[in-house]
Amino acid sequence: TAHRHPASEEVAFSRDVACGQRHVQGK
Amino acid sequence: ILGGVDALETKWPWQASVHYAGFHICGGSIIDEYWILSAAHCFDRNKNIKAFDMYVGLVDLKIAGNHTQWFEVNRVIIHPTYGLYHSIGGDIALVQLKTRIVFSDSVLPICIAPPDLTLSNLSCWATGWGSISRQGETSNKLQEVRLPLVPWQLCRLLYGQTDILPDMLCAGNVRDMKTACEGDSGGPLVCEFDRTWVQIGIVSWGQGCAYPMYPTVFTRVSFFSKWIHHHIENTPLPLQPLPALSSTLGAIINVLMTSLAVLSVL
Repeated sequence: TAHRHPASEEVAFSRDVACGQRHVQGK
Repeated sequence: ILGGVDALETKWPWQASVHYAGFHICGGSIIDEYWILSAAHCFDRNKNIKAFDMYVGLVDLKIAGNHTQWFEVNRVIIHPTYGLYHSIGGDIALVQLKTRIVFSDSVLPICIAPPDLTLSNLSCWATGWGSISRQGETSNKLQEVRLPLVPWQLCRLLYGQTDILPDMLCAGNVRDMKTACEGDSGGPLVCEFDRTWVQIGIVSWGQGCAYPMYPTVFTRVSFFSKWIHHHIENTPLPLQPLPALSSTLGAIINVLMTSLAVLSVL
């Protein structure tokens, strides 16, 4: 299984935008 | 990308296109409002940095959309081990833009894989505007392909023990001819972890594009994540051009400043 690291360890360099969170549209 | 399909506009919002002298030459990924991650070999020493342009918010290379942004390059940082232990080893470059990226639904940063990320049973995707056939045909539409990771030891068996270094990882669907190709270099290999997308690879090299036994070799991003952090956190932001003052406005400011100086003395 993939070992996901705690959210606090994820790296978001930009102040205002979380990384890796693409916009999801409802169907 | 071989064996891929056209990507929808907001699906890979971190994808960037590296242009040189007006033409797409490589991919890249947005990792910060001022930084694009790409491959070192896209920025060979004999290239003029002023001839590079970066595009984000792009799906069709020939059509700028509402979210398309264009940037000039302020500086390119190549990893010091590039080409040192392997002709294309250490194949990673950080590109600092002259101005900041404005984020939107179509333009977003990707997360960088942490140093100790474990890779197994992941769903990973590569994207790019590179060749779509072994004959070198290209597409203006961004292509996406799901690529299984190839175990590192197996990749070493396929390519040879000395060709695959610890800073590399391999992925590709050798049975269905799904892989990255020329022009995809610098682009991201991303995987989803609990609805968060993380970049684990940078398209780097391979034995051609369509040799069945040879997967694509990627720069292993987790190997360089500390280096990436270090430079993004310690590199000064580019100097911003000051707005030109009209002579009248400049004169008024001068008078005000002089008045304030006089008042402070009194």
